Amino acid sequence: YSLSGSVWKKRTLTWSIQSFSQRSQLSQQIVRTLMSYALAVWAAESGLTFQEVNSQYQEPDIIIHFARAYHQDSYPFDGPGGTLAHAFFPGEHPISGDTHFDDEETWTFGSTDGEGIDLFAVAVHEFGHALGLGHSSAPNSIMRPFYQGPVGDPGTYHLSQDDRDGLQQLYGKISQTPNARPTRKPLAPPPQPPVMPPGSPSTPVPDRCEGNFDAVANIRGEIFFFKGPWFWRLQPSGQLVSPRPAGLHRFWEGLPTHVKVIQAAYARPLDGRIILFSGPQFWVFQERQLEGAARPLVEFGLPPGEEVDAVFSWPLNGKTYLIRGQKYWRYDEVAARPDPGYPRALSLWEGAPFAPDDVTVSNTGDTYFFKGTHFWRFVKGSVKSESDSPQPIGPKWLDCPVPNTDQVTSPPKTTSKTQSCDCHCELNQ
Amino acid sequence: AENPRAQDVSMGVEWLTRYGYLPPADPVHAQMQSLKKLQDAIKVMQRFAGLPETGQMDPITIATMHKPRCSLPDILGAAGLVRRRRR
Repeated sequence: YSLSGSVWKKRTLTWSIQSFSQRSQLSQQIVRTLMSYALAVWAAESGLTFQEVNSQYQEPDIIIHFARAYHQDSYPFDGPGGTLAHAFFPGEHPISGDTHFDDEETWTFGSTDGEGIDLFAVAVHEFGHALGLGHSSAPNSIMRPFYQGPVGDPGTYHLSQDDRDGLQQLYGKISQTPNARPTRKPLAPPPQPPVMPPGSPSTPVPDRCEGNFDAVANIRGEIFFFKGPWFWRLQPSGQLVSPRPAGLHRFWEGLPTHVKVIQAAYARPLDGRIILFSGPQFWVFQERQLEGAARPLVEFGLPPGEEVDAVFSWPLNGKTYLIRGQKYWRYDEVAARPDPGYPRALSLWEGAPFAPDDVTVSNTGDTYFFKGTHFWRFVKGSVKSESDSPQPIGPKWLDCPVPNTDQVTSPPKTTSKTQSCDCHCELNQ
Repeated sequence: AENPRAQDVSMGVEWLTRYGYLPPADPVHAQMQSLKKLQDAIKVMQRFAGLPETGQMDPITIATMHKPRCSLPDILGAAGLVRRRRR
């Protein structure tokens, strides 16, 4: 499957048919029911809810049109055959999610003689786009770009594994609710929820809003939050790629299966390689592919057997910092050797938490320490945390609600902050 | 295989560009697709269509390009069409 890169942020989507086919043999009632069933196919696998509304009173998220030729969206239809339909990906624009069918096709339902185009099959495909899926090359996918004929009874049709994987990458999977099924009288018995195999995307995943990440890294502008064998990706726009985490080993190709936790990660500025740390070892990736074997942390100047809590590259000097407990090491990427005179006390970073879960630098150059459910911000180039630190991670980074006051845990101990001092600053510190 | 007709090649390149398999034409410079790029694009198209990946504009590939389909590009990004959301 492929993803368009956009996703609905809400879980209840409204829809309405704004114009019906002028030449179809199908009644308006049948068309509405088929649309309802086509949406229910996606709802059944994602927990999304689709609600038909009267567009006179409310602007629906998904507006369905039957139109011919040029119909004011820059993608004119072309008469019978050729282009059958199209839909717009999720977004904030009024046309986002809208789904258009070429009214010059012969739309059919339940045709056994192979005549016409099966409206239900095309509608399921187009609603996949309206939810954020692109085209797929998987053999059984409804998202293949070419029309492949009727798909059978709308009441018993269910998505292929490829389609489910794509959908659940976007919206996760939650238990089916009564609203996920069509509210109209069914044409056939409603579909049974499929039995999911172990290790499928329905496997329980951690709650990103609980924090306590193992590692956080800025990789080419996206912030990756690692937790156990999962990770979330936050796009530069601030939007999560998916609320559901991706599996570590499905993404980082070649990462040994025994590695269940990434303790720290960073993108090497010199060559863009991505370095993942776990235990006393690290792995180097080019894009998503592993390069070579595991390497020991002693290469960064740490004692044999030592592990790291956090690693980050500081843009101010281009050096890489490796933190463990209350001390840190520094590595010179250009010289490809550890700087002498380390470890030193973490107290250089005033107000930072000891043994941070990880540290990363944002796209604006600010440095962020993460620990537990909080983060500490150091403005670009500064080693003194901002006065409003720490703050809860969830609301700022991961689209989580602001925690109630009775849920707030006290932030961990930090390095002391100086109020004022007669300081002597050494150039190399 | 028999060489495809010039019209078929022309139609095929236009089709591959429309659905994202080939980059859109540069409005400033005339450009020619390399044969390798064209063959790679045809192979990817054939994968989406469930055809043998020959990389050739063979009759079955040409016929598939005339089949009914969804009008969104198969390869997102290259065509740059679907991100426009103007009414």
